[in-house]
Amino acid sequence: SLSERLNDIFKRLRGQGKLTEANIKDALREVRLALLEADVNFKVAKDFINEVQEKAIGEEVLKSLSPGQQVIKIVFDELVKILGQHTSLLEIKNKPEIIMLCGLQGSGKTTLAAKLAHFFRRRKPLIAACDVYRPAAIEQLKVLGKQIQIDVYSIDNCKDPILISKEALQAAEEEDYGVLIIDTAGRLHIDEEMMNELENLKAIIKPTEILFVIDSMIGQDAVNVASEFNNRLEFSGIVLTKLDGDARGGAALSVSRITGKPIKFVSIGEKPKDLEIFHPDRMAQRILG
Amino acid sequence: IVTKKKIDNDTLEDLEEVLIASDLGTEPTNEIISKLKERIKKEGFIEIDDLYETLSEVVCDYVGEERDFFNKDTFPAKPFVIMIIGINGVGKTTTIGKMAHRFRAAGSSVLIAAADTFRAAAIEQLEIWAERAGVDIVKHKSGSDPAAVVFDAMNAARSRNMDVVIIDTAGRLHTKTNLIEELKKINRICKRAIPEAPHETLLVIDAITGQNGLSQAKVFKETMDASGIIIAKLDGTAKGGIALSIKRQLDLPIVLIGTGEGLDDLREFVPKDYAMGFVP
Ligand SMILES: Nc1nc2c(ncn2[C@@H]2O[C@H](COP(=O)(O)OP(=O)(O)OP(=O)(O)O)[C@@H](O)[C@H]2O)c(=O)[nH]1
Ligand SMILES: Nc1nc2c(ncn2[C@@H]2O[C@H](COP(=O)(O)OP(=O)(O)OP(=O)(O)O)[C@@H](O)[C@H]2O)c(=O)[nH]1
Ligand SMILES: [Mg+2]
Ligand SMILES: [Mg+2]
Repeated sequence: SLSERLNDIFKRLRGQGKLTEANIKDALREVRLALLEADVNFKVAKDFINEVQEKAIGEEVLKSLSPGQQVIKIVFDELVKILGQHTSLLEIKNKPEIIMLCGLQGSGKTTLAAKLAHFFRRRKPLIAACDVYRPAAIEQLKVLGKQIQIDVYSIDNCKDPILISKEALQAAEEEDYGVLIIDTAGRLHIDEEMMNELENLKAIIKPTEILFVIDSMIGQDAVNVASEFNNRLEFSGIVLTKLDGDARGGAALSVSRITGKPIKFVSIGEKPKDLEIFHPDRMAQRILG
Repeated sequence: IVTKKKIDNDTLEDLEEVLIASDLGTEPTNEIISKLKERIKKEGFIEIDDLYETLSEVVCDYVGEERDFFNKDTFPAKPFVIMIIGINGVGKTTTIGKMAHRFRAAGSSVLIAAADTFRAAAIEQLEIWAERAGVDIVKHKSGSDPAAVVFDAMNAARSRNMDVVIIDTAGRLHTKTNLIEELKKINRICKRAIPEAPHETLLVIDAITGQNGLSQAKVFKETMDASGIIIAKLDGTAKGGIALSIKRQLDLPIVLIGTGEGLDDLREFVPKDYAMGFVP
């Protein structure tokens, strides 16, 4: 583990007399390597370590009996600060609250729609099936909706996601649904046409929340994807999925840093109940391994 | 006059960043950079183009050769049984649709086994792909035993004299022991019908996967004897660098790559093309 590695390094360094600033910098290289192994973007990791360095080359660390522990604490606190600095819960303040989901293919959006509907089940949620591309996407939502007894709005043979959303919103308003969750097709951040579709959907439906859904095992490309989605849509929150695996989830740090947007939920399984509020300290622990 | 760019002190550092940014990981990157340094010393070239050419060669050495996957003459048996596995959402079902289409275009008869009986509308999704590819599908009711679907499909393939069987399985995280046990059972039942099957067990990896891809491949290789890798979603900006680590550490060859959501968006793995993805 990282703390073991740092303790070993400092033991060795201590043997050579009193600790110097250069020693601390060497130890921080180890932290940077750990962050890279955890899939934190290399530029984000570099900047992060530079900031931590400012704090770590102080007297308390140099004179400490356990400098390894001190450094880890500084790194941990700094991680929690970045991951949690924009923490905000998704509150239902509008009537209806309109939540639009977006993200890459296979990130977990459709399953998340069901999870959010389950989370807000006392608010009478409605899910709008706006993925008109993926084979059986609408059927997938219908099945999920049935499983949790949540209504799904869909239009058979309609290839216009904007029309489906508009009608779903109308139904939500007329029939007093508290939350409208719009599931969209997965798409690449470099797919001009599909990104335009999302921008148009946002402009017309005016969602009160836009959640960017990202798989926790993604690597260095996280910053490219997140910044493009954010530049186009100014999303309001992030959801990290598949955290029930063993991915360290460094993408969480990268995406938080690059977009400045809060991680609102984490998905920890395939069932409707497998949704949790995001805890920055738990995530920091996981990233550090 | 076109002056060729020269290698300077920053060149290798910049290249190192490019390789890290492609998810190659720190160890393989360090190895590759030192190999490049050796080659520069030994061969004395000074231009950046030569460096990039050498990088491409070094990467190609790591990832091995291409295969003639869809050529009937290379099939190990009849039917040629291929099981597709991987974690959730990587692109298994879509890849199977594309593979069925390629096999059929190359003159083979294909049967698809819908052994994801768990996920909502998984069977419906695969049925649409089977229809698009013009191939038959063996399916049971949703929620039924996936091993039974496979057993059925093996027997159907033999009695109908099919060339290829492709088995779709439910996505599962490699950390879920009970789900890995389920997959092992599917494998056992498959062997009960055809002892040598599956002849290929291909692990689908998302091109954007970070270092966790290595953990996935380790488990699926140990538990399911995975025989190769399919990199899906290589049409994004990610380079699929983790596949190089997987080949380097586990000797799992990259067999196919997915480059989109359409029926034709599948290619056989070509080392040079993959290597060029890392060249700035
Ligand atoms: N283990 C696990 N699996 C998940 C989680 N979230 C989603 N999944 C699974 O991931 C796969 C993809 O989920 P979907 O909801 O279909 O993903 P999507 O983003 O809607 O996919 P597209 O619509 O094709 O872009 C499914 O097998 C889900 O059951 C999670 O938190 N943990
Ligand atoms: N851009 C792109 N998208 C792909 C590719 N392969 C699959 N997809 C998309 O990725 C999403 C998930 O694909 P699936 O085939 O459902 O993935 P899966 O592994 O079967 O998912 P589960 O069965 O839920 O585990 C779909 O939206 C596909 O269209 C690819 O090569 N490129
Ligand atoms: Mg979906
Ligand atoms: Mg599937």
